[in-house]
Amino acid sequence: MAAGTLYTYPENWRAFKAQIAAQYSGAKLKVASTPPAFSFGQTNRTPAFLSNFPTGKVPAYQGDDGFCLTESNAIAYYLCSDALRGTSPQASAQVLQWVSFADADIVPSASAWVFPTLGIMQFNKQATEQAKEEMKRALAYLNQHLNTRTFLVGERVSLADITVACSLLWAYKQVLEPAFRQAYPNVNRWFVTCINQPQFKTVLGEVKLCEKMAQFDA
Amino acid sequence: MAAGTLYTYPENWRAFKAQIAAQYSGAKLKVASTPPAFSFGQTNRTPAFLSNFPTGKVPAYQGDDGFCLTESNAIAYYLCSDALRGTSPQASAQVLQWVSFADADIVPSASAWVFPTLGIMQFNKQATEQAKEEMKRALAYLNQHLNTRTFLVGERVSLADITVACSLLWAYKQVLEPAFRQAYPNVNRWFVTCINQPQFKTVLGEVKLCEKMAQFDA
Amino acid sequence: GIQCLTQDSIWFDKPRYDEAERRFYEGMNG
Repeated sequence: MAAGTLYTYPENWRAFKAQIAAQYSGAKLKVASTPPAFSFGQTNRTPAFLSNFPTGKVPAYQGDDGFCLTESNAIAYYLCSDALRGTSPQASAQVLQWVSFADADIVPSASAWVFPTLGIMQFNKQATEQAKEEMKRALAYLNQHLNTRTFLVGERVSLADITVACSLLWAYKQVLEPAFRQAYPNVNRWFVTCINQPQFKTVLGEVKLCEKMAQFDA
Repeated sequence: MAAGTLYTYPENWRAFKAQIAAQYSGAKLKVASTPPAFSFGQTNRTPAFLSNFPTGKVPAYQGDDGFCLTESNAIAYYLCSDALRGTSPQASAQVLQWVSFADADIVPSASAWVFPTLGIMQFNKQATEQAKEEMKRALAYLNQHLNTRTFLVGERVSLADITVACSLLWAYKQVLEPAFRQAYPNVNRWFVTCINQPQFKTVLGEVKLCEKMAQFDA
Repeated sequence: GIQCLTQDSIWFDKPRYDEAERRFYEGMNG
């Protein structure tokens, strides 16, 4: 079982994937996200950090055995149990299909929509409207898939659920208000089921779905 | 061993990943990319296709056993042999790290730089200059990694090399002219080694590295 | 922590590139 340290900054949904995976697999994971253990923007620019992680990006994982890994999907995969990765060639490929889908078809539009509401990116009306349309497409596809399924791959939580749920986390917390998300009941049911799993809850705490679509925070 | 059909359009570098993986693993892969087998924009909008692949995107894989899969990384992974995926937990995680790196840190800037030269998108000077800088960063990181390695993970070709090489394919063919790429000799050596592998060659044919940086195609 | 979210490379324009690529290759394939 893997054991090591995850370097990240607080509230990093990418790091949550690895943390939740570790909750399921039992991997011993220390999280270094606040000083003195780790200060984003400083620690990750030190020669010591860059010698292990040349890009300086986080999340970054260092095993107690010295093994270093970057890219959140790779770290989450490494910290998973076999069950989470998919227990057949088909299932493990389907898990990766959803992981790719999250990065390709959810994260760009979720970020474009949510970041201005967090005040961390300039608001652009056209970009936000387009992001909404992209998000509708992704949610419709997910909703159709979850119409006859509890989880994305197989009968239990897998890395697919962990990854897609984390990529939707900020959208549900900030902008997917009831009037918007009501068109995707299967996705809502699936998301709530996920965040209420003890392993998710330990990492995410109580996740409150937004009651009103947050507007950009000037 | 997997056996099935890959739906795509000709010269789709994303589909190449799966095709090359199949060459290594021995998976029996039929490629449907031209009429009458498959016409991009028509066949992928038919109810029959959409019932298997709701997003209508390609590449899309359908096994002879009926198993369907989308997302090029998932398809390539499925068609791989265990050796290509990495033969240890560390190696398989490192393979996925490079797969993520390709999608996150190469494809966006390669697309921004190359698309205008193919006439796919409007030229934008600022976007192109930014893309060049991002490409330099990615190539520098790769060059450092390959300074003491022949391949990206382990001692032999893995899905990491297949994925990263394919994500750089159009950049080497169109814009990475000798004056630009000379700063990354290890990457150049590695790329040429890859494309000269019989399995790569069968799929890509003779890849000619550009002699002059292509300009946007008005 | 929130501000750090913008540190990660996010391809905001990806949908636009996907659309352009799709049109181009649909066009090429008649």
